[in-house]
Amino acid sequence: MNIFRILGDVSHLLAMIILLVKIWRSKSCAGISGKSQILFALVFTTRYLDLFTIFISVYNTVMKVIFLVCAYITVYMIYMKFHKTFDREHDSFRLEFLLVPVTGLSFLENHSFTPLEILWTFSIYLESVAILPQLFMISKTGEAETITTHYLFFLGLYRALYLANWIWRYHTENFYDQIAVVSGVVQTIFYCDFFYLYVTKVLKGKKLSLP
Amino acid sequence: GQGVDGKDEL
Repeated sequence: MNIFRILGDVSHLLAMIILLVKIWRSKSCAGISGKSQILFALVFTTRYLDLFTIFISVYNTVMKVIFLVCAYITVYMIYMKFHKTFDREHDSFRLEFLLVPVTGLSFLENHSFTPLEILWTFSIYLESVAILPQLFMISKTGEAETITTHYLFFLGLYRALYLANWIWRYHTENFYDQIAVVSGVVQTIFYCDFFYLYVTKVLKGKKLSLP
Repeated sequence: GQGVDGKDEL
């Protein structure tokens, strides 16, 4: 466990908490893509099946359970509790465009052809693109609430910190997982445009709106 | 490490 990994996990957790607090305080999920949140719930569900097969550490188990619970509460908030505030019209990204290639790729390119490993690979590939419905929604409406941009910032920061973690692990432990690294790079690239807008607009006190 | 049947990363 290195500093990048810990900070990465903390910013991932922080992102999810920011989103939940935003929805809970405003009693609204306006501007949030329910589809992205369903994908994240699917990501955690398919990735953390090893909770049932192996014990790694208390930290590992507790964090996996917290992530799962947060993801499902978020989906519940959007589709059940505050569903009237959900902007269904603008959340129009076609999920099959992500799910079909990701499923196919996880069968083709994995560490071993076993159910758990294929599901883990599926979750890694899916996570790298799961934010696209949310980014698509923002590009469609042309704006995002500031708190939503904080959520996106910490979610992107988490994966960027994991990249640093992998570089660190490669040099110190000779650890290298090609599937995770390649997907992680792809995932981080999707946030670059947003990071630029976040730094040039949101951090200067302006609302994120697209021209 | 990242074994086939369990992962230490989240």
